[in-house]
This record gives sequence, C-alpha cells and structure tokens, in this order.
Amino acid sequence: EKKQKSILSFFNKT
Amino acid sequence: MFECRLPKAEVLKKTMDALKDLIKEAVWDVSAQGLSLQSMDSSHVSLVQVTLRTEGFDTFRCDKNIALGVNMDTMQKLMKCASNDDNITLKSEDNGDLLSLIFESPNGEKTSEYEMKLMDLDIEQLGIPDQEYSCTIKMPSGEFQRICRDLSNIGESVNITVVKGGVDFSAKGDIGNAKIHVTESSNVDNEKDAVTVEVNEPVNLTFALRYLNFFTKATPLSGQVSLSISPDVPLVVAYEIEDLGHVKYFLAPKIEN
Repeated sequence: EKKQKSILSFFNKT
Repeated sequence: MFECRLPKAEVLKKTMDALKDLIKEAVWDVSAQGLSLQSMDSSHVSLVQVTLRTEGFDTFRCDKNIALGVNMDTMQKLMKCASNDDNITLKSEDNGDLLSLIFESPNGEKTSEYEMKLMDLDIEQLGIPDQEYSCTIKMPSGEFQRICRDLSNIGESVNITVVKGGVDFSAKGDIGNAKIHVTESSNVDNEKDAVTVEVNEPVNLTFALRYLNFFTKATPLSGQVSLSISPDVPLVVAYEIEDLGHVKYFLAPKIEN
C-alpha cells in the first residue's frame, strides 16, 4: 500500500 | 497605491476558476514584478503557485509591495460579474482593507465597480527549489484532463510511467484496471496538439487523482500542459498563460511505506 506524502516533506517553510 | 489593468477579464476569471476548488483563502503578493500567489491545499498534499507578470498588464502601478488576503470563493464570485471581454482594473490603497474590482465593457458604455473586503491572513510560504527533472511531458491540456477524469472511474491513484517516446497512465481499483498509453508525436502541424516526452532517466511514480482533477480546472488557461517528474519528489503540473505568466501545481507523490 502506498502512502500519500505531505508537500511539507519536500519543501521547507521560508 | 496598487492599480493594474488587464484588457480582458476572461484570463483572471479562468485563473480564479483554476484555484478556488483547491484553496479557500490566499494572499496575492503585489510587487513591481507583478502579482503572485502561493498556497497549499488544506491537507498539505499539494501547492499552487501563480505568477502574473507586470509586462502582461495594460497598466501596472505598485508604489509599495503589498499583500492582499482574499477569500477565493468571494473573489471568484465577484469576478463572475465581469463579462469575458470587459477590461478589468484592480485597485487597492497601501494600507487599505478593500480591493476594488472595476469592469468596463469594450464599448465603454457600462462600468461596474465592486469592492471586496480583504483579510489579514498569515499563510505559510514554502521555498520551491529550482531543479532539473528526470522527465518532462508536454501534451494537450484537454487530453490530460480527459485522462485524469477517465482514470478516476477506476481508482484513486494514477501510476505514471515515462519511458523514451511515450508515457503510460495506469490505475487499479475494485472494479478493474486501466492503462492509457500516450505516444510522443512524430509530426505535428499544430503545436497545441503535440505530445513531447523528454527523458533523462525513466520514472515511475504514483499520484492521487483527486488532486490532479483539481489541477485540470486550469485547462481553459492553456492549450498545453507540462508535467515535470523526478523520482520521489513532487510532480509539477504547469499551465502557461500566454504573455502573462503561469499557474503551477506541485503534488507530493504516494510512496511505499
């Protein structure tokens, strides 16, 4: 089963 | 003081249509470069980024950088009051709490002015890294919309496999399976009908169709869509707005636990 990643795992808050 | 004018309201109406199902509130950042917006959806799975460059406007005045916090539903409702051919002026004072939207008919016989209350929003901004992608697919936007819609009948996710010369979109579900293969165009008279597939390395990734279907609300903005894909990073779905800017969506992949 594949799990939905969060966009926050890839882009940092500025 | 901020004031800008576009010759046709249609483009801004379409831009609002492309955003309002994905995000409820957003901040338009106004600077000498133009208007820009960045926002995540409420589940933090995707991110949308819009750029409307100064050069694409009839007139553009921005004395000081300002942030216009808007309710997207409200702005879209007001934009719907403009006819596609109307020219549109957006106006706001530097420390004001209102955005004026002025629609003028092409013959100048009707002018409508709406004022929208602005919101004080604190929206997190993310740094989007510049990067090279393993694969870039360009295809007719209507075709991509159709593929996402059709595969939603089968499953919740689409697996995108890009190899030299073509791309497979496949879905699996309780009722069965589907695979749509799109081949790179060999010879195309009209650029808008072309499918191009650039592959530095083949990729295979899975994405939620729910979000891709939200993204395809931008289809009326552009005849072509580009999909940029690399292993284990967000997919970029980009629609260029001719002479004005772009709407780009970033979607986090689904990955094996």
